[in-house]
Amino acid sequence: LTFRKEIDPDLLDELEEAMVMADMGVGTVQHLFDRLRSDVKRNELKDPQALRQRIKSYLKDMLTVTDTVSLEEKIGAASPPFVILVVGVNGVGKTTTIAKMAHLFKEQGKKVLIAAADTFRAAAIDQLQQWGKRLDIPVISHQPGSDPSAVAFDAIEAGRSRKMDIVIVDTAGRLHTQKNLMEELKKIRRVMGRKLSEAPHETILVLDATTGQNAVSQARLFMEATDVTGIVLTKLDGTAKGGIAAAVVHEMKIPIYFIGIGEKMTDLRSFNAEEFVNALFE
Amino acid sequence: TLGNRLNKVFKKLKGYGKLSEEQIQEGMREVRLALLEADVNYKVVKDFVAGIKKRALGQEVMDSLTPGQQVVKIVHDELVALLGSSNQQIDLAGRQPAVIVLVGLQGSGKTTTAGKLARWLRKKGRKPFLVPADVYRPAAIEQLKTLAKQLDIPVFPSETSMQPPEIARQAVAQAGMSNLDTVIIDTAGRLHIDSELMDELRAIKEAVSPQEILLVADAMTGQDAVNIAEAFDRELSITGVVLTKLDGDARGGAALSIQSVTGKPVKLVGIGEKLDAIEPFHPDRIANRILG
Ligand SMILES: Nc1nc2c(ncn2[C@@H]2O[C@H](COP(=O)(O)OP(=O)(O)OP(=O)(O)O)[C@@H](O)[C@H]2O)c(=O)[nH]1
Ligand SMILES: Nc1nc2c(ncn2[C@@H]2O[C@H](COP(=O)(O)OP(=O)(O)OP(=O)(O)O)[C@@H](O)[C@H]2O)c(=O)[nH]1
Ligand SMILES: [Mg+2]
Ligand SMILES: [Mg+2]
Repeated sequence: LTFRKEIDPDLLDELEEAMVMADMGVGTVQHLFDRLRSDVKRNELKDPQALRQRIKSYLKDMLTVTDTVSLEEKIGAASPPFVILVVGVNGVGKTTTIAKMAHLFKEQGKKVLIAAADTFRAAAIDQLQQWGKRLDIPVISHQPGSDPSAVAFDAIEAGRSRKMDIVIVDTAGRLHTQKNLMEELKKIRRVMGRKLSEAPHETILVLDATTGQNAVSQARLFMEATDVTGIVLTKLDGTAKGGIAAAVVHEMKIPIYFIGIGEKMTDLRSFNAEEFVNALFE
Repeated sequence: TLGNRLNKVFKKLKGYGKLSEEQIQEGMREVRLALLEADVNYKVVKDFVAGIKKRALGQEVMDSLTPGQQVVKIVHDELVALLGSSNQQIDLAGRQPAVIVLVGLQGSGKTTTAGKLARWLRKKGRKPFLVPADVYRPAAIEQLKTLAKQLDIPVFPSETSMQPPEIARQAVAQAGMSNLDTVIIDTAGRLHIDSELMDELRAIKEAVSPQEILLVADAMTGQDAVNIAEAFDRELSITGVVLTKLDGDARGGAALSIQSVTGKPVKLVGIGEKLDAIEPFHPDRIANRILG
C-alpha cells in the first residue's frame, strides 16, 4: 500500500479493497469502513499511519473474545480425562489438526488418547491410526461403518481406565446444511455426556483459511447444533488470509485457539490476534 | 436478491420511465456487492461490471418499465456466457490410454473425485484405471484403493516409497498392457506456492502427456481462488476445473473467479460424498446460485 501524506478517499478505497481481498467479507468491511470514514470526518485520524493503526485496533477487537479462559487453563482446571470433540465441514483439516494438538499436548507432558470416530469416509480410520503410530499415541477405533457415538463412548471409557489426561474425538467431515448429519453430531455429544457428564469439555470447529464467506454460515450452523467453544483456523501457510475469521469471532464470540500452518505434526501455532491482523495487511 | 435491491435503486422513476446515469451507477454498485457477497474475487467483479456497463447504460435498461429485471437479465446472461464459454466435454481423444490428472489444494476433493470420475466414465463405456500418486498424506493410497474396491475398478498398486512421476509412468504402461483405456491419476494436495511440489506435477505431466489436467477446487473458496487457479494454470496449463462440494450453501463465486483468470471451463461439479455425486457443469445453475 502506497505512501501518502494525508488520508484521501483513494487511500480508504485502497484499504477497503485490500480487506475484501483478504476475505473479510463485504458486510464486515462496509461496517468497518463506515466507522473509519466517520472517524476521519471527525478529524480523529491525522494521517495514514493513524488510519492504519485504527483499522488494526478495530480488527484486533473483532478477533478477541474478552474473559476467555485459555485452553491450557481449562484443561488444568478440569478433572481428567478432558474431552475434546473436533468438528467441521469436509476437508478442512480436522484429522491433521487432531494429530498436531495431540503432539503439542504430549510435548507438554500430557497423556493423550485419540478416538477415530469418522467411521464413514474411506480410510479415515487408517489415516488416524497412521498418525497414532507416528505420534506414539493410542487410537481407539471400531470397524468402518460402525456407530461413531459408540467409538466416542469407548474412547472416554478407555481415557478413564487408562488414566489419560486428554481424549480427542475425530468426526467425519459434514456440510453444515445436512440436517441428518448435524443430528448425528448431536447424538455423538449426547452419548459422550452420558459416559462423562462434562464431556465434551471442548468442541472445536475447524475452519479452512481459504474459505470465503461460507465460513460464517458454517460457524452459525455448527454452533446451533453443537455449542462450539473454540476454533482452529487451518492452511494459513497458503496465500489465503483467512479474514473471514474476524466476522466469525465477532459474531459467534468463540475464541480462535490455534492456527494451522502446514501438514506436519509441528505445524500448529497458538493464535495471536496482533500477528494475524498484521498479516492481513501484508 | 439482486432483483429486489435493484428495484429499490430504480423505483425513484416517478413515472417518466427514463433512468439517470447516476441510478445506473448505483445499480452497478448493487451488482458489485451481490457478486462480492457470492465470493467472486474483487478484481474479477470490477472487470465484470465494467464489461456489462455499456449494455446497462443502453436502451434496453433506460427505456424499460422494469429496469431492475433488465439488469438482472444482463448480469445473468453475461455470467452464463462467461461460464459456458468453452468446451466442457472430458477430452479423451488422441494417444491411448487417455490420461487424466487431478490436481489442487489440500482437501479440495481430488481423491473422492477420482473415484467418482472413474465410475462416471465407466458408465460411458470406458475402462478406467485408478492411480494413487499421493505418497505423502497418511493412508492416501489406502483411501483411493478403498474407493476402487467399492467400485470394482482396477487400481495401480502404489507404494509410498515410489516417486509420483514414476508411479504415473508405470501405471500408464500397465494400463496399455491390461487393455484399460482411461488412466485417472490422483495427486497429493499441495500449495500453488510450493515450487518443489509444483515441479513434481510438471514431471508427472512430462512423463505421461495427459489429455486432461483438471484443477479440483472447493466451491466455498473465497478471494484466494484467483491466486490458486492462476498459479496452477501458469505452471501446468490446466484443461479444466472440477468444482466440488456444491451440495452445500456456498454461493460458488469461485467459479467465475477461476474462469476469469484462466479462461478454462468448469467441466464437472461434485454434489456429495457418495461416488455417484458428480455431474456435468451447468452454467445457468451456477449463475443463479451466484446471483442468490
Ligand atoms: N498446507 C496445509 N495443509 C493442511 C493443513 N491442515 C491440514 N492440511 C491438509 O489438508 C488435507 C485435509 O486434511 P484432513 O485432516 O484429512 O481434513 P479433514 O477435515 O479431517 O477431512 P475429512 O475428514 O475428509 O472431512 C490434508 O492433505 C492435510 O495434510 C494446514 O494447516 N496447512
Ligand atoms: N459434501 C461433499 N463432500 C465432498 C465432495 N467431494 C469431496 N468431498 C469430501 O471432502 C473431503 C476431502 O475429500 P478428499 O477426496 O480426501 O480430498 P483431497 O483433495 O483428495 O484431499 P488431499 O489429498 O488431502 O489434498 C472428504 O470428506 C470427501 O468425502 C462433494 O462434492 N461434496
Ligand atoms: Mg478427517
Ligand atoms: Mg487426496
